[in-house]
Amino acid sequence: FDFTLMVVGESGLGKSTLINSMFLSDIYSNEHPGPSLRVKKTVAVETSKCLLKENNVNLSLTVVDTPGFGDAVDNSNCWAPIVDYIESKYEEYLNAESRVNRKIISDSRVHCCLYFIAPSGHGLKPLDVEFMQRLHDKVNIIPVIAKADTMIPDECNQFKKQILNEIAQHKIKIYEFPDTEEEEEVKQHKALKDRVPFAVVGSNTVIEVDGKKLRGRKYPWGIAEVENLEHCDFIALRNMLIRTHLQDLKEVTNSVHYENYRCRKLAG
Amino acid sequence: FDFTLMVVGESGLGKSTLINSMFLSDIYSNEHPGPSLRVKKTVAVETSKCLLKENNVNLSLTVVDTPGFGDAVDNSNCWAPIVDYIESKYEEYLNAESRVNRKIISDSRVHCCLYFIAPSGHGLKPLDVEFMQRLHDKVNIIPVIAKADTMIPDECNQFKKQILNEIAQHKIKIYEFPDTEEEEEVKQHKALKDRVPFAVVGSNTVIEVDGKKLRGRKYPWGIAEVENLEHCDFIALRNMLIRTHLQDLKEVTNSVHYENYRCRKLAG
Ligand SMILES: Nc1nc2c(ncn2[C@@H]2O[C@H](COP(=O)(O)OP(=O)(O)O)[C@@H](O)[C@H]2O)c(=O)[nH]1
Ligand SMILES: Nc1nc2c(ncn2[C@@H]2O[C@H](COP(=O)(O)OP(=O)(O)O)[C@@H](O)[C@H]2O)c(=O)[nH]1
Repeated sequence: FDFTLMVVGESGLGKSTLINSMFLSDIYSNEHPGPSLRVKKTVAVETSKCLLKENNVNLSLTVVDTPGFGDAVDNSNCWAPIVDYIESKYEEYLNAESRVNRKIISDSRVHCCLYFIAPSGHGLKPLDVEFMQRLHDKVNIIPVIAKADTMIPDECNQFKKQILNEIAQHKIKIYEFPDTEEEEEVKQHKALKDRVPFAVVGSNTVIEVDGKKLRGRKYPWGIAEVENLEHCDFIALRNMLIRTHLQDLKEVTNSVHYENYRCRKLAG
Repeated sequence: FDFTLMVVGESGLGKSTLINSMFLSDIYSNEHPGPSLRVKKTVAVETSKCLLKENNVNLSLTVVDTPGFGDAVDNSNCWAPIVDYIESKYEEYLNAESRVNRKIISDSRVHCCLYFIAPSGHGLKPLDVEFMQRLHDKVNIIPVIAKADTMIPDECNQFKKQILNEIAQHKIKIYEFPDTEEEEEVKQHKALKDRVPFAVVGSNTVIEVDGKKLRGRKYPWGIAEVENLEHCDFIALRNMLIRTHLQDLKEVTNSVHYENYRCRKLAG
């Protein structure tokens, strides 16, 4: 099972920590540091591959990161190398499809783009809007609110509403988690969907609380627990991204975004 | 007693909240919202005045804010209107000084610039460096780490060291709190100075904890207390800025930064 996940957002939003937390794997480590520690003069697009086992399924995961995005004084067009990368993958796939022997196409198209929004508390930044407007018709965008432990519950709810309003206002189409067909899951599924955009906290530090080991961030005033749904939406994002919607993300990429590309390409 | 405080930093760093917290006054309110809610196409420089009483001293405080700073996709030269403002105030003072009747000069020069650094956890952004390099010889810069409750103690200490290293590396001269001459205060004073750059948390929400009323941010995992020195450096910043160093900030502005301006001006 091939899956390519792209991660985009300015430096310092906890992207590397979150990716490591989600896959419980040191995709980023001292030997292979996160994008913010591989400073570039211009935006680069780089990939790391790893093999994971999720629920007894072998997942060949490719993580695409974009060091330098949003980090300069002048960020004009910093999305261009990202658009080029995504389209080059559609181009590769198109070429592979049009060969005679098409049975063994490996799918390296970007199936999902996690876009990290800084927890400013106000709304989307101009760069966030530019990026999403230019990529929503090319890749599945899942916006996440980074470092959600920066916000108290009221602020977070307010911020989510504001973001969804602006997304609607700018006619941005983010990935929609389809409803489940399983009767007994409908209610639980809706509860998870209602948390969009997911406000996440990541951590690879294990802390012991009352004999239990859990991942979290230990502040002088308490511990923000990564896997506690009352603290943040990490579990919701992880489940929907890795357990329930991996297949749908691939299908939408193939039947919507890739088709868009083919149409644009054929139209000339 | 006239004092002008400039506040600079991108939108959403808690600047308005901090200013209101420091002066326990609604300098920003629904009628006069903070800079991030007065969105501009280009960086504006705006002032608000208020009269405060601190320790029985009447303080005529002018807060200068800079909505739009760092918020665009392209932030090239976003510091220019700020440099212009500061120098225009030196120009005004110079003209007032050169008049015959110079006894009643009101001092509207910028005595201190609080520069807000986003708590990325990595280091200074290129824009932070640009701003401080261009303004450190024009105004007293006091860098503060915004929303310090985003960081756990180790991260915060690491971040402070990183920032001080980069400031030294780029030969940036931030305002130095001079040592106190009071024997019994030396130790306490040094303890406060050692916290530079101050990592601040602001809040205007009063929460009741064990019968005590205190200002803080109430998370599901605990309350980050603004005035608790074990939680952040708010008290250190507020005391040094308003109680002990107001006079020194004015003197350094006059004898160092204003003098620099006069020399540059005379040199042509
Ligand atoms: N408050 C908070 N800090 C985080 C979180 N995740 C990571 N961090 C911290 O933020 C800093 C930057 O994290 P990193 O993963 O390198 O961010 P990246 O630059 O986006 O890859 C580090 O000090 C992390 O420990 C989070 O969920 N909340
Ligand atoms: N985590 C955290 N959030 C804060 C702090 N101060 C303010 N905020 C929140 O950050 C958001 C923006 O604050 P605001 O003062 O308007 O920031 P400004 O845009 O820089 O003026 C609001 O939701 C505030 O409640 C703080 O010290 N820590």
